[in-house]
Amino acid sequence: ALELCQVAKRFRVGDQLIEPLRGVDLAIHDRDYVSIIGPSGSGKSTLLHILGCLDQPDSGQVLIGGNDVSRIDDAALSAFRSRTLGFVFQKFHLLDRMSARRNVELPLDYNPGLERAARRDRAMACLAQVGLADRAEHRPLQLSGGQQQRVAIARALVNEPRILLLDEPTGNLDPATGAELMEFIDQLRREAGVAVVLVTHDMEMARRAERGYRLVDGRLEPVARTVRT
Amino acid sequence: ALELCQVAKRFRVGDQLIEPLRGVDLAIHDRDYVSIIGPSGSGKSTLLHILGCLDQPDSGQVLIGGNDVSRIDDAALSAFRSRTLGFVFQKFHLLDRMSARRNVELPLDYNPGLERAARRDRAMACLAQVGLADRAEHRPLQLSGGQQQRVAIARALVNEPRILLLDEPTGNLDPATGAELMEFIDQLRREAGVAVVLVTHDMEMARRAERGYRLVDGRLEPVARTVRT
Ligand SMILES: Nc1ncnc2c1ncn2[C@@H]1O[C@H](COP(=O)(O)OP(=O)(O)OP(=O)(O)O)[C@@H](O)[C@H]1O
Ligand SMILES: Nc1ncnc2c1ncn2[C@@H]1O[C@H](COP(=O)(O)OP(=O)(O)OP(=O)(O)O)[C@@H](O)[C@H]1O
Ligand SMILES: [Mg+2]
Ligand SMILES: [Mg+2]
Repeated sequence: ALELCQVAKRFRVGDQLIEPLRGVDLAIHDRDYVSIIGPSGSGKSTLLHILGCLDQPDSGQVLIGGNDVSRIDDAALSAFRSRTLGFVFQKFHLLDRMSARRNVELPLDYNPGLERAARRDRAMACLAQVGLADRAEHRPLQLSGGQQQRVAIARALVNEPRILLLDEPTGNLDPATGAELMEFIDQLRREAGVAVVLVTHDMEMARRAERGYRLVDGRLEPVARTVRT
Repeated sequence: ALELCQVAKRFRVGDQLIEPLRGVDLAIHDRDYVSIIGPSGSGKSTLLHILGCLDQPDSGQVLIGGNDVSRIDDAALSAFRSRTLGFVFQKFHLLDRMSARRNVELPLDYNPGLERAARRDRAMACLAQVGLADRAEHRPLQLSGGQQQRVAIARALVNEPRILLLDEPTGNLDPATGAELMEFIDQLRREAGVAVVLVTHDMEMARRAERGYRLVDGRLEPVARTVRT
């Protein structure tokens, strides 16, 4: 389980104090499907980065299997992240000098158990799953915005993570491609027990989650699920 | 009027030939409101860049007031772009080392008629219009994804353009903020006669345009407008 316990985060810019997170509680277990919505600037990306152990809270704890992350040494935390978590960033963070395939292979470079050919195969399989097998050798600047977004998604999947953290993964995708992607994510959950935390502005997608939250004034409020017909 | 006449564009990557545009015709007049939809990777951003004179077609023409753009010298074309067009990029292209306000002011630096204080005032007014007056001194990395997107929009407005070219301007915005933005764009059209070309994956937004197109196999197909009740 991955947990946030009364997590708070603030930023200071000049003499301005911004407090996007003011006491966030959240627990993620296997096969969970959580969506988080909220206004632009409310703190969703900040929350996801802390949940993904890429940023630290100013107060409160992040717990992995009950252990306080701040007591885990950097090497172990880094290993946990690369093996357990798949992160899709709102701004993708692809490396412009590498092909789509090399970008997707990158997390596997830290996986000593895989031969080079096997790494390539797995990266190609992930690209195929997001419909981009025929764009494998393109560099990010030779790809459309939505194609770059899908490469970022493929990269998050390549290490077969237990927990997928997705920061607005369909923002640059047409409805059909976005729906295909979410279908595929659903399948990962059913078949591999992957847990999914989805930050999104798409209300349709948010509703498909099993648990929905809205980030309001730095705290998560549960969103009532509409009855499925 | 800004026109595309049988515009074609192709890219070569290795031995692969990609032809996103294969004969695009489009005419934009004052106060027009055109939306363009289509699958991820279909060629919408490519089309918008050519329309905005930021890229050149391989065949066909781009016409400004009936004049072939390829016969206009670089200086005149650059002046036309900065005075007439406002471009919001899918990936924002903000400068990370400058504050939001300096980013928005940037197009005004080429406007010799404005005093420094007046430039600052105008930039602040544009930031206020997208709800970011209180983030003026933040640098892009201190802003959320949707805030960066709004800074890009403010920058496109600062020179009071005649034609606004928007590449998925609401992809990182919650529905309420996105709606506010489109309301404001509508107002610009009504009050200032600004023409708007909107590339979007949001079907709701696309429907609000007066003319809708879908990019299919490198050509624009008109989308029938649903009857308003
Ligand atoms: N490094 C930083 N320094 C200062 N302020 C920051 C920093 N990062 C984020 N912020 C501020 O914290 C707030 C939350 O940012 P965050 O990126 O988490 O929002 P968000 O909910 O993801 O928004 P969006 O939906 O637009 O992506 C914003 O108001 C932003 O200006
Ligand atoms: N510089 C380039 N070199 C090679 N191919 C390119 C280049 N730029 C774009 N492409 C290809 O051209 C096609 C159209 O790209 P474009 O960015 O116009 O798509 P789009 O419709 O804007 O997609 P999205 O909705 O995902 O933003 C894509 O298949 C892309 O891979
Ligand atoms: Mg965000
Ligand atoms: Mg695009």
